[in-house]
Amino acid sequence: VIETCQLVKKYKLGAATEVSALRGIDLQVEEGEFVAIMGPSGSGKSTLMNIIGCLDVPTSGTYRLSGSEVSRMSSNQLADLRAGKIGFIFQSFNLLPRTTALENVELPLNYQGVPNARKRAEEALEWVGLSDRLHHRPNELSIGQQQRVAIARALVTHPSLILADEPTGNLDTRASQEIMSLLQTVHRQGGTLVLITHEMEIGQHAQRVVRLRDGLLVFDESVADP
Amino acid sequence: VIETCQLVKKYKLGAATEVSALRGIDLQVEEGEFVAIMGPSGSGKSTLMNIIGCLDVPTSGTYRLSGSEVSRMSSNQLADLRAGKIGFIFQSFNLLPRTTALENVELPLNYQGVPNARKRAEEALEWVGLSDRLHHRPNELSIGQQQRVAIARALVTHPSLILADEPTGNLDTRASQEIMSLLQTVHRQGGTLVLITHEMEIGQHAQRVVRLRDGLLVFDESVADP
Ligand SMILES: Nc1ncnc2c1ncn2[C@@H]1O[C@H](COP(=O)(O)OP(=O)(O)OP(=O)(O)O)[C@@H](O)[C@H]1O
Ligand SMILES: Nc1ncnc2c1ncn2[C@@H]1O[C@H](COP(=O)(O)OP(=O)(O)OP(=O)(O)O)[C@@H](O)[C@H]1O
Ligand SMILES: [Mg+2]
Ligand SMILES: [Mg+2]
Repeated sequence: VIETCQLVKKYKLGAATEVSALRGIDLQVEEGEFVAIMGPSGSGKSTLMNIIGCLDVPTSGTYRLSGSEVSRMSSNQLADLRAGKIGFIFQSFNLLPRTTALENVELPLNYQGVPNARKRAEEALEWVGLSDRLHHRPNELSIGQQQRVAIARALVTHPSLILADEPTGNLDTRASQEIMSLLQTVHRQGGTLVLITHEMEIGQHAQRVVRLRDGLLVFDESVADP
Repeated sequence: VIETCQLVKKYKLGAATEVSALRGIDLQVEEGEFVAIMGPSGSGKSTLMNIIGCLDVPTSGTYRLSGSEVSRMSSNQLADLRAGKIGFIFQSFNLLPRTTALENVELPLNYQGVPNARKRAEEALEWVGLSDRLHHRPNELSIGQQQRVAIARALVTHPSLILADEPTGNLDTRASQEIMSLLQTVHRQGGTLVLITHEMEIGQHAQRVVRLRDGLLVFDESVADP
């Protein structure tokens, strides 16, 4: 479902400096796979995830999603993908600040015109243990609670591809385990799951681990049955 | 150096809802101690830290910092404390968005009128491994890099009290270890260090672990020599 070929991403900073965040990434993910992306801070994980999630474009290289070349898609097609087919859990949450937890989770359902949006959003917040925080805005929640609202928002549309960028970074062990079992359930129901983590215990839940270092793929192996 | 008595913090949400984030906290920290504050997501760790760091006031209860009751301090005294004596590493970094990493770290030194501010800021960014990112603004840095800029900014004034809220949450193992040895060095030089973490391996670096659950202190013990 994901096929990248020689993905390169360069950032220009002023006239003299250029940062190569990705230096030619070839990554293939089959439908229904669970892949963990690991690597040091600054190695290019979020940059790669943003391109896979159609939120950013590479400097060069190709990216085919479910067989279609993304660079040739219309902005409507991309918006559709982002709203319904792909569930994106951002490393910095990206919640709407003046909107409650419930409204933030309801938003993608309203965008798609799904009936019963409020009820489904309440359910998603229950999956992540936040039933008693529905009417809090992001700045009225702890950081780990904000992260869980972002997770509920990504899963509420039942997307077929879930891209999770460090979904447990701000959670205690028990909340982390609850989120991982939630993601495992979604994966068992047939979803494709790509998850960035710097925690070994979290990466071990995956079937396959891919490692980035300085914008290059240095490791790509299936792990023993998790 | 820190002495709280029955600290309570309540948030009112609309007319009907009240959240008790802290329900009567008694915490005493001696000068030169290294204490880890742990506990589930939403248990009140950041709320407690913000009161200790004089960034928030309790609903009731007393807080004495180096023997002085904080609620009786003038706003100038509080600003002085926050600028020079207390180094605060925020869980969400709180960097100035339109300012480079170097300028963000230099800011507290300029506020104090310290000479050689630029050189000292460069040094602090070297301690956290970001010498090659001095002129990047926060949105031109990875999340873990932003966290390390926040750490450099807190340490550059050589504060006597360091309050670190999840300083390694977004870092890989190696970068985490580098930050912990940096904090250990500061502690060995006589600093008082209060560190919030949800990671057991990080908590084990401390001499004493304090656990919060639902706004109450449920555990407070010295750990074996780390
Ligand atoms: N401004 C606010 N208004 C209402 N409730 C709030 C506000 N800020 C925090 N809370 C609530 O107070 C509780 C404690 O929040 P706090 O940020 O201290 O938790 P925490 O232990 O730091 O959590 P985490 O590990 O997720 O960062 C949470 O349940 C949160 O929902
Ligand atoms: N807008 C930008 N301009 C310039 N450089 C950037 C920009 N965004 C990212 N970078 C750089 O690209 C590199 C990769 O960043 P990225 O966010 O993908 O790393 P990461 O692996 O997700 O790190 P972390 O684990 O800390 O989140 C970093 O070194 C960063 O400094
Ligand atoms: Mg990242
Ligand atoms: Mg917190």
